[in-house]
Amino acid sequence: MYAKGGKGSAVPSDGQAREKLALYVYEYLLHVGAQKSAQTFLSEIRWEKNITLGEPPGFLHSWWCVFWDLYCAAPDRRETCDHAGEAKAFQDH
Amino acid sequence: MYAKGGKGSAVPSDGQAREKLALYVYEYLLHVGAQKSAQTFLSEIRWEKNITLGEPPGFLHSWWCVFWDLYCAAPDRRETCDHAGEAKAFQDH
Amino acid sequence: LSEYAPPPNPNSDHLVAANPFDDNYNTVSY
Repeated sequence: MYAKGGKGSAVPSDGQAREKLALYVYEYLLHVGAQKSAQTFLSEIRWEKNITLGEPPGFLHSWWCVFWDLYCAAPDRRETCDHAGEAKAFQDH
Repeated sequence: MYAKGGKGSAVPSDGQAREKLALYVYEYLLHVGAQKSAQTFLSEIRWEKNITLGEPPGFLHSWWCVFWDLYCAAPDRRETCDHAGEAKAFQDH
Repeated sequence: LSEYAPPPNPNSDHLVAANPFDDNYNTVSY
C-alpha cells in the first residue's frame, strides 16, 4: 500500500477518518454485546452526535473480516493461515 | 471486493479475524485515551490476557486511515471527499 | 455476547497488537 505521509503530515481525510472509525468502533462494541464498553467509550471521547446503527455485525467487523481473509490468503501466507477460497481467487486474480 | 459467504457460512479465518479485531479495537481504545472503555471491553469479552500494545496510534487506526483515504480518492467520490494525492495516484494506477 | 464476539479464550496467553505487515510478525505462533 502506498506509504502515508509521515507524522504530522495530516492527510485531508484524516479528521473524517478518525470520526468514522470512532463511529464504527462504537457500533462494533454494541454488536458484539459489549454495551457497557460502548457507552463508556462515547462518554470518554465526549461524543455528542446521535448515532444510527447499521445492521449487525456492522461495517467495521465486515470490513475487517474481508481484510483479514485477504491478508491470510496472500501467496506468502496462505500455507500457514486459514482463508476462504474466494480470498485466494481474489489475490490470484 | 469479493462478496463474503452469507450468514453462518463461517470462513475458516473468521475466528482468528474476530480475535484480531478485538485485540486491535482494545489497542485503539487505549491509544485514543478511552482507558475505562478498554478495560470494560476486556471484561465484557472475558479476556484475562496480558496484551502488549503496538506503537500509537495502533494498527487499526493506521490501516483505517489508509483505507478511508483510498475510499475518498475513488474516482466517483474524489470530487466530494477530501483525500491525499498519493491515494488518488494509487487509485489511478 | 453475540455471535460476532471474539473467542473468549484467545489461543495465546500473551497477545501482541503488532502490525501484521511487519516482517517479524509471525501469524502461525498467534
